[in-house]
Amino acid sequence: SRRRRDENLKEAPATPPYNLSEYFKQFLFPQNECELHSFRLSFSQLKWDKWIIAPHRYSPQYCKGDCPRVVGHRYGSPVHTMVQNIIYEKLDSSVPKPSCVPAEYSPLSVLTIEPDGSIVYKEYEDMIATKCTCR
Amino acid sequence: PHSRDRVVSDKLSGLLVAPEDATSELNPLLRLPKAVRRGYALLPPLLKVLSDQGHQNWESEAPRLQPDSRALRYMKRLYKMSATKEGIPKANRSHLYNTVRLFTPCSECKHSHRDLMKGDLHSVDLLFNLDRVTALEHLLKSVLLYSFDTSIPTSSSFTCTCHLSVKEHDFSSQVCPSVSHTVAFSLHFEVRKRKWVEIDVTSFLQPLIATNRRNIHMAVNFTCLMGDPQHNTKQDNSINMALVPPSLLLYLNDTSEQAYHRWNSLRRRRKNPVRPRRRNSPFADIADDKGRENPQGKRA
Repeated sequence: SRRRRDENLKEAPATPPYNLSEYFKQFLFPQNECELHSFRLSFSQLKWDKWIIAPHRYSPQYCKGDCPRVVGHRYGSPVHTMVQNIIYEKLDSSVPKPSCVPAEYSPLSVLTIEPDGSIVYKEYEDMIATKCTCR
Repeated sequence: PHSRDRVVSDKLSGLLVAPEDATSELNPLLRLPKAVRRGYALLPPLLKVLSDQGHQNWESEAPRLQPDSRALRYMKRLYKMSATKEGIPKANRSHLYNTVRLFTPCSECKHSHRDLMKGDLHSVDLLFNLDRVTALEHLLKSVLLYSFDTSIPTSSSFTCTCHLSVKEHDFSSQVCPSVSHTVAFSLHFEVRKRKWVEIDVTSFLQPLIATNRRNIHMAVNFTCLMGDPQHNTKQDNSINMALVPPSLLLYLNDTSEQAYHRWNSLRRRRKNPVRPRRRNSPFADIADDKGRENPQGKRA
């Protein structure tokens, strides 16, 4: 990899020196790989704010990106993920490649008005994605 | 078994949905197996609307009863104490409950002097309808919540007596049941800025709620004297509390899958701490591939 990097250096486009670290990064970290993306909504957009008192905003986040061919342990993926990749590439391409999905969540507290006018505070499990994986 | 293979399980609502191609036109409720439909009806509204989005127009639903503004203010304060700005339950809160329900009385019934207990001029019957409490929500604590009105001077001290009795349903009178068992106690406290008084009635209500009683009739008389009774005996200092009916607060532990179980997630986090992906170290990937202790990796 050092020789390839040297060659690349020779062919490097005339980028101004100050973003060299960005330049290196594109070789070390492939772009568009599976990653957590932030997404924020407000319940008023869904017209639910009449009965959802809090929170006003909710950030569920989401996972998006390519799963590398050899997933390895970077995503904590089980061995099955690599097997599925091999099935897709060598045996049956109708079997989908591993997908970029949430691996861990955090809970969300919600304050709502019930139909009978009572008020309920409840903590819900798994409402905010915090980590992504390929599987 | 083939159809079962193709069943789609929807983690978010915990529902099993029948094969998609055969049922998509049916009314969503018809599509669910009977037992699940019963559970579905008791799903918290948030999960119901998440499951139903696009199948049911929530706008056309019957208008909701608006809660009492004081009750709403109290619950907003509880929310701020329990969750961060992003709505995540605060980690430093060590409370066991993951659900708190506040009910305001749905009907009042004043007793005539004839059958009041002697000296009990302000007794009011209150009916709380607890239908929204599900079978998986287990009672941890129940509190009667009194709010003082703003005209009372702050940091005044009070001595209050409270007569509390639970009524069995008297079928001869449709609304006003007869007395069954009663408890009386007195409190001495000082009203701070917040002007709320919580009276713990857990031991009193526990047997009722544990036997799935959902209509709780209570006669409550709450009379307060301002200041300390030893020093002044003037009656004109009494504050007529019974006019402001209390709300009923239930602290519950919801054991359903959708509810957040604080202790489980702490245990899970302790079992496998997650090492964040280090972007700033150029060798992160290599270290990851070699360094991470993954039993499967080692065995492979």
